[in-house]
Amino acid sequence: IFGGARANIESFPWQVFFRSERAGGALIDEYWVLTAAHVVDRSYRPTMYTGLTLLTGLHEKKDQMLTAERIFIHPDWQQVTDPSSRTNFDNDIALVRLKDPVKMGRTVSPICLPDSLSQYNFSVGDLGMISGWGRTEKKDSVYHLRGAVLPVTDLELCQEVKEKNPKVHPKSYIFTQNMFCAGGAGVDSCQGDSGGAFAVKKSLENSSRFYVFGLVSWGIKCGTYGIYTNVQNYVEWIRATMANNSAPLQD
Amino acid sequence: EPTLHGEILSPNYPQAYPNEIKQTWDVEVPDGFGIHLYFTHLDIEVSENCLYDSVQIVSGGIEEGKLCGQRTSKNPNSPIIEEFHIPNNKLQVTFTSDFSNEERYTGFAAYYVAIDINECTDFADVPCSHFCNNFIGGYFCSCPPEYFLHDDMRNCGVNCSGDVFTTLTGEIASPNYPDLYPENSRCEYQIQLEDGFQVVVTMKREDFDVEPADSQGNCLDSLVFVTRDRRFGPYCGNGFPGPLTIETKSNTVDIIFQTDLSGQDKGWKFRYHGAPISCPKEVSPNSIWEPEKAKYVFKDTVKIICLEGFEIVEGHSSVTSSYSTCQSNGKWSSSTVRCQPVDCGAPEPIRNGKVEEPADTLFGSAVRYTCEEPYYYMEHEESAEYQCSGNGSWVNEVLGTELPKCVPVCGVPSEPFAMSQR
Repeated sequence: IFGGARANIESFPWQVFFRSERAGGALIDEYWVLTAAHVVDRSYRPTMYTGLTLLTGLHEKKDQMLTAERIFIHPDWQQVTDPSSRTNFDNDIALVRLKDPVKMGRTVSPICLPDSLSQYNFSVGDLGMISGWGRTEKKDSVYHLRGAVLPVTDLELCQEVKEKNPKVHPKSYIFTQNMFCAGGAGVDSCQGDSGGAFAVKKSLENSSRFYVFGLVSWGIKCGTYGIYTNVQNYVEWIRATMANNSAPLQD
Repeated sequence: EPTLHGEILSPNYPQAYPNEIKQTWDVEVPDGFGIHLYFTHLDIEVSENCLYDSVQIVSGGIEEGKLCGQRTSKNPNSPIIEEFHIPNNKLQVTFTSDFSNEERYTGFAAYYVAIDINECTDFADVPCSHFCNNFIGGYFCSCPPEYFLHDDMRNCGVNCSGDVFTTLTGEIASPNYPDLYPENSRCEYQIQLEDGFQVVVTMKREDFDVEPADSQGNCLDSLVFVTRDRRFGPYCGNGFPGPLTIETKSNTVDIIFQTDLSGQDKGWKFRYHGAPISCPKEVSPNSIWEPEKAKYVFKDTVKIICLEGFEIVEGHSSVTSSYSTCQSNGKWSSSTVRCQPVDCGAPEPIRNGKVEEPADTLFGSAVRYTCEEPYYYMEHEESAEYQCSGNGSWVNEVLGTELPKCVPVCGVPSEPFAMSQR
């Protein structure tokens, strides 16, 4: 997280830590973690943790460990042989079905899924929250969870970011309506934050809740603007996948 | 040894008998005979009432005659001057003379022969109840057709026993009814119906005419109905003295009609029918019977249906209905069936929530589920309360038997994220 601050997990109780990929995810249900497709497209059984603020002594935190039972990558996500040269992050969304249900509490609770109805729409300027243990201005990764608040911006701002990647020409990146841009003023997500939730607070039906409107997907340069998967476009797929795979996997 | 005839002569006969003498002859003929004693000569001093000299004939302690004086035959064709017919096979003849006779008397000459007694007519007592047959030296009794001679060889009775009535309805009458019933008889009949029926006897008062009771109230002739454990009667008199309908409560009834030697009357007749044994209507609480009847009888089968929320526990299983059949002994085959309240048992626990400990788990009881707030909430608000239903399940108005679901509360962090504004 660039431009963020230390945060306690109680502020982001949906935050899931993917150990081997050093990435994030968002708990959306007792059995389901929402993350970016590129986090899990090479990992069949990722190990995850929940309810953590600090990443120290993970081997002792078995009770906070989540075991994946099955991974559902969006069918339109395109696999590539060299992820470092990927330019197409369209449909960067995946679901992880957990083997056992997660026990909710003060440090662990899910984030709400938005609906496709207009009342859930968000627009440029709306503030969102991101969190993760990814790269900061000073460190490649951190042990203490960090969080940040950042606005949704025009997608063009993300398209205008210039960065020299020897493997990829900036013009070759693909931008679609399944993405939105957020950031500015140095607040951004970065490597290691992928898959984490872009949470937006919405007041609906007399209650104020955080909804997962985006997933940290990619960016050209950390600390500028980042591109997030527009979750609202995938709500139907998410719900259908969850509904169709609600039963535990038979051996 | 008894002889069939003999001669008795006064002492010294035909010479004058001596003074002051007393001689006795014991005459005996075989049993079954009487004695014909006759005198052919009689010449004994005469005196008033034969006080001085006499010949006395005694039989059975009774003086049959006392003779004295001179007699001659009135019948020129017969030598008999005096005779006695003794209906007995023994007699005693005693000749007595006093101390002095003024004249010479020659005494008497008498003869006896055994004669046949007509036992059927010669005695005041009737020796046979029906027909008497005399023969020389005895008699025998005989009976009309359909009668038999009792072991006493004097009385006739009717062989009226042995009839067994097995049809569900019937009429039974005393022998010869409505003519006079036989004396000296004991008629035993039996009504034997199949199990499950009781014999009901119906008697019209006027159809009963049996020799009335004696002064002590004992029936001389009587009609009695006997079951295994009850006795109806004895009945006698003119007009039936008992209840006109007798419910015997038994499928087997013995009918005993006993008559004595005398007093023949018209007798009796009655009808009977088999009434099915009834079983009591004892509907246990919380159940209904199908079909519902005012009275249940043998072989009736009822379905005992428990009201909603009640069941019949049989071992480890339970059912909501059962069958019971009215048995031949008037009892139900399943007399212990009781409908008990359905017990839903302890409500199942749910994940991420709990259920209050119910005070009662029987039909109609209610339990309430709650979720672990604030991190879980109940998926359906109305699904908290469950009631114990008639089928033994806890049921919710919305979810039925499905358990409530506690789902996580989303999007509500327990601590706000505070970031100082740059």
